[in-house]
Amino acid sequence: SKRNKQKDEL
Amino acid sequence: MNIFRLTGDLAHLIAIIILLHKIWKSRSCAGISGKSQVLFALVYTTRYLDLVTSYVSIYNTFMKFVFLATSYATIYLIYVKFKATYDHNHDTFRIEFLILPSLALALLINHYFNFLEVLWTFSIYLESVAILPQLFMVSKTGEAESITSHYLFALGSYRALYILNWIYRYATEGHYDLIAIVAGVVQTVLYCDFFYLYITKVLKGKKLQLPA
Repeated sequence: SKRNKQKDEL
Repeated sequence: MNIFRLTGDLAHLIAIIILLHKIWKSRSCAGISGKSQVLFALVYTTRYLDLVTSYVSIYNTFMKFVFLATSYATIYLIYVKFKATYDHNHDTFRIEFLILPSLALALLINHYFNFLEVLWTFSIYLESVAILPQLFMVSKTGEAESITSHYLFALGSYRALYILNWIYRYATEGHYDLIAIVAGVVQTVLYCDFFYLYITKVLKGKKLQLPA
């Protein structure tokens, strides 16, 4: 599974 | 941040302000779907739970607060302050048919399975269909006030601009999020017939008449 990329979008 | 996402966020903010201003000034929510506004509040609540745990930028935090505050303020105006003007008879879309499938899909298809991520995914799926009660209401009443159509145009444009943002980010950073992209395309496609009517009718000063 994809690593926890930070959610930087609204 | 890029120009597409910035203008997208601004279009989103403008849409919300247009709606809030219209209801406040006219002291009426006639023609507005309270159900869509409930769905939007649910979208922001489930998506911005990380508001206090993760910090991205002052802009990000500020906008999250604004979207949360304005969506609940809109619901307050519709269901409490001006509830006498709320059009129950035309706001009849069964939103459980949007919420439950979005939740089921979020449990099945997500980037990884944990509480915040599943809720984020749920908010992405729900947002793509959250406008349906409003579009349904406009088709039932057969028309929309021009200010409501400006609201819908701005709201529809925001996610269309986000699609350009995703293309730009893939081209420049190689970053993409397929869940957000697919849901964003579905969301934008739902506005297409409205966009057509808006451009061919409203911009020519005519009333927005949907084929009932």
